[in-house]
Amino acid sequence: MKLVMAVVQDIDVDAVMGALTEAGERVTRIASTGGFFRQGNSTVLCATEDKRVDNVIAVLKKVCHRRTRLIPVSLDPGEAILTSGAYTEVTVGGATILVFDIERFAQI
Amino acid sequence: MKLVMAVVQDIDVDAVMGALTEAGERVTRIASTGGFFRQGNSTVLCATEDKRVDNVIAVLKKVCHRRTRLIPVSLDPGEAILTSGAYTEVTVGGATILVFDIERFAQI
Amino acid sequence: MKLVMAVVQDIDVDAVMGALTEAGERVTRIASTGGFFRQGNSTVLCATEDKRVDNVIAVLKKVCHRRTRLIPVSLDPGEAILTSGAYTEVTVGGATILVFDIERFAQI
Ligand SMILES: Nc1ncnc2c1ncn2[C@@H]1O[C@@H]2COP(=O)(O)O[C@H]3[C@@H](O)[C@H](n4cnc5c(N)ncnc54)O[C@@H]3COP(=O)(O)O[C@H]2[C@H]1O
Ligand SMILES: Nc1ncnc2c1ncn2[C@@H]1O[C@@H]2COP(=O)(O)O[C@H]3[C@@H](O)[C@H](n4cnc5c(N)ncnc54)O[C@@H]3COP(=O)(O)O[C@H]2[C@H]1O
Ligand SMILES: Nc1ncnc2c1ncn2[C@@H]1O[C@@H]2COP(=O)(O)O[C@H]3[C@@H](O)[C@H](n4cnc5c(N)ncnc54)O[C@@H]3COP(=O)(O)O[C@H]2[C@H]1O
Repeated sequence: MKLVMAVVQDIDVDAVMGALTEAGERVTRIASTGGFFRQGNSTVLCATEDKRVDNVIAVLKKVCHRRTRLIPVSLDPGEAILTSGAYTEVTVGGATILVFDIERFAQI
Repeated sequence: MKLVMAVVQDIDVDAVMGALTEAGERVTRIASTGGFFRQGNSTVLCATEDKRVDNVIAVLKKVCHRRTRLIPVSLDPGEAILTSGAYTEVTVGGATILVFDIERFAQI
Repeated sequence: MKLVMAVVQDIDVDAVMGALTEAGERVTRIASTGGFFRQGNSTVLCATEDKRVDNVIAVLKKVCHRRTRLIPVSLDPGEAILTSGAYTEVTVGGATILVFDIERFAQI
């Protein structure tokens, strides 16, 4: 068994949950916050059989979309009101995916 | 050291935290959401010595209870109001338990 | 790639996020609750290259501070109002750090 842990954008997470569930996978979602934007996103956990990991990743690829976000040039979480108009584009990934080996799996 | 990660029902989580703490374990709880019911549950993290993993699992077995939930036959999160009266029974486990090897553990 | 997972005190988490981001790391934060105090803390996730783990831990050491908390002698989460005045000191760590091996890492 492997754990697929993926940080995804909130805008995609309902589709992620639905697609994985429809594929017969069990999935759990956790609300999280990104360290750079300091905005909400989601961390999705999907423990599955080794042979199904490729499919879980394929589903994530299909459903999660990269987007470009404009952020103020001097990104300072303390600076809520912008005094200058300078922005830069940052690409936010569809998903950051981590796969871990599960040593022991039990459902009780 | 191993990490025991368990998804448990909210109705059992206070008992889980209390029982593990009383057993001398350290435990952290995270609010989570199930992909199927789209309802709140909890993900509990307990990092412990290899030889104590069996006991942590035994505590979870004792304190977490399987329950049967009635859900509408056409489970569609978008369909808030039921037009038909057809239900099906779904068993929700006491706990889904994943054990991981911790490569390095430090308390600072 | 390794996952550094650290439970830190909420009072330190903004500094943790800022310091790790400034060090070029990507980091995700999750709101969590301690099993003993039943109070909020944060679980920080930082997936990074093997050779950068030591630096991530060094940043956590620098930014997270141990503190002493006074708690009522008969810590009973159900007892909100204290009838006696007996307290004991509990040391809360700067951080509890777990490092896991990531079998597969992908950004899509
Ligand atoms: N230290 C830094 N220096 C320069 N640019 C930075 C940076 N940290 C993040 N960014 C950029 O900002 C985007 C949003 O990052 P955030 O930390 O809010 O939100 C992140 C974070 O919550 C999570 N994440 C990504 N990689 C991670 C990792 N290695 N470990 C833990 N969480 C990660 O996934 C979200 C999206 O990440 P993604 O890489 O697609 O997109 C990132 C990346 O393009
Ligand atoms: N391998 C895994 N990886 C990650 N998280 C896992 C997991 N196995 C279980 N979980 C988590 O534990 C909760 C209870 O799962 P359980 O299998 O006991 O009870 C499940 C199961 O009986 C059923 N179910 C879940 N997904 C299904 C699916 N794709 N097809 C059919 N039935 C499903 O609905 C119940 C509630 O599921 P829900 O998703 O709301 O909530 C799940 C989910 O949050
Ligand atoms: N092995 C582990 N696995 C999972 N999570 C872990 C962990 N070790 C620490 N944590 C997390 O880090 C927080 C701080 O733990 P620390 O050991 O520094 O500081 C702890 C410790 O000094 C004490 N403590 C915790 N559990 C205890 C127990 N079963 N018996 C006696 N003292 C306990 O109370 C402080 C606050 O604990 P609290 O549970 O509220 O909050 C804990 C918990 O959320």
